[in-house]
Amino acid sequence: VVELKEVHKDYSLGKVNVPALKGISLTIGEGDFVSVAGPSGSGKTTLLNLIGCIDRPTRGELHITGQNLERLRDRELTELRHRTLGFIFQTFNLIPVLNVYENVEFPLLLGKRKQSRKEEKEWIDHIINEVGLGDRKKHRPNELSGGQRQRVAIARALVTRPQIVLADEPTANLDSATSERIIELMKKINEEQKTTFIFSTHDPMIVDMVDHVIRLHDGVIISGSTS
Amino acid sequence: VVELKEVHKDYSLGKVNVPALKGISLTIGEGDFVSVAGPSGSGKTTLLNLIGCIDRPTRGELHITGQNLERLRDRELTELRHRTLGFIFQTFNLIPVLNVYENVEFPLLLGKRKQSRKEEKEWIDHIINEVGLGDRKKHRPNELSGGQRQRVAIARALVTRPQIVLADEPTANLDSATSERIIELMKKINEEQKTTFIFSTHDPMIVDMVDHVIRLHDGVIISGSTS
Ligand SMILES: Nc1ncnc2c1ncn2[C@@H]1O[C@H](COP(=O)(O)OP(=O)(O)OP(=O)(O)O)[C@@H](O)[C@H]1O
Ligand SMILES: Nc1ncnc2c1ncn2[C@@H]1O[C@H](COP(=O)(O)OP(=O)(O)OP(=O)(O)O)[C@@H](O)[C@H]1O
Ligand SMILES: [Mg+2]
Ligand SMILES: [Mg+2]
Repeated sequence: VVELKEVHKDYSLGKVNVPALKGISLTIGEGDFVSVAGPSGSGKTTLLNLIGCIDRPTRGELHITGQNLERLRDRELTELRHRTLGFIFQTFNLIPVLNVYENVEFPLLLGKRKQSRKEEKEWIDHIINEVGLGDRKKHRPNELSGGQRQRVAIARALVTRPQIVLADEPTANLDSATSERIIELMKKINEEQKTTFIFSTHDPMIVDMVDHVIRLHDGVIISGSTS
Repeated sequence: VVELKEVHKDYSLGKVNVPALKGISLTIGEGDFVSVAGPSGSGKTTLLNLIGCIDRPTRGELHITGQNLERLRDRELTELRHRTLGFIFQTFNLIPVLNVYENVEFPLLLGKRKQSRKEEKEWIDHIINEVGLGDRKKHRPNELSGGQRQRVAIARALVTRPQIVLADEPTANLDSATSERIIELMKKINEEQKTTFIFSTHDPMIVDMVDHVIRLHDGVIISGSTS
């Protein structure tokens, strides 16, 4: 469901070229539960941003659900992203003026409504309870702890029942008991809905619970390029 | 060097009262290397913000380096903070328009200069190299990875050689090799400069390396209130 062929990503900083990904080739199957692991600065977020259609590669091919991203215009890329993907950002990117409930509900307002209003509300409440924020629904992001904000970002990414979830360091700000609960929730969604999960993480607990690890070092895959 | 007596912190959310800390009493000695540990939402950041003079308690007493904070006006509190404390925020709070070097240099520009311009530059470069960002000095925060931003926040907190360093989840976004290197750096500063370090963390590596752990649960200390 995800295929990369010789993907490169360079950032330019004034005249300096910063090669963040240096020729990445990998495949991820539908329903896989995998993690990208590697040191700080090795390119994990960059890789997830390319797979998540948030950024474009400098060169190389990306295929998501069989579509060659290079052939899609920006508007079609955005469409694919809304329909197919859920993204948990390393920096959360919550909307400051909305409370927990409204932040989680937000992606559902962007597409056509697929359920009745009542079913939608029950689903949103269910997801919020599953991440342990049932008693914080009216709080805004600046009225939450770091780990609570992280869990809002997680709930928001899961609410549209996406085909592929990209999770960038989803447990960085969570204690081990809460982390375990969150990963169990994701494993359950993976088994019941065949959702593909792609983590980027340093958390050894996630690395232990995934089926497959793609090891990144300095922009290059050193092991695990095929599931 | 830090003493709390029956400290409470309530947040108000419209008409609802959210008690984040419910009667905290603790002492931390000069030169201690301690950590506050506890689940997400248990009050760690709130506690560090009170000790770090970033927020005031709802009731109770705080004494920092012998001074009763209640007796200080806001301007004197800010003065104490600049002179005595270094703070590593859970959300980094870097200045977006400044690059790595300028962000780390910034606290030194706020006080009177204590070294020659040349010595100051060498010290800033040294700290930046110690956190592994020597080749990223000209990057701005949005041109850095999550863990690199975290390390800028760390370097910035250490550059004024403060008496007390408050580190809120300083390794959340770091891989284990980088984390270990950072904690070793802090241990070295603790031993050489007798700097007091107070961590808030979920990272078991830090919990293993500190002399003492203060366990927080739901706004209450359940163990470790005296070093
Ligand atoms: N401004 C605020 N208004 C209302 N409630 C708040 C506010 N800030 C924090 N809280 C609540 O206070 C409690 C303690 O928050 P705090 O940030 O201290 O937790 P924490 O232990 O640092 O958590 P984490 O490990 O997730 O960072 C949380 O339950 C949070 O929802
Ligand atoms: N906009 C940018 N301009 C220049 N360089 C960048 C930019 N964004 C990222 N980089 C560099 O690209 C490299 C890879 O960054 P990336 O964010 O993918 O790392 P990462 O593996 O996610 O790290 P971390 O574990 O610290 O989050 C880093 O060395 C970073 O400095
Ligand atoms: Mg990253
Ligand atoms: Mg916190």
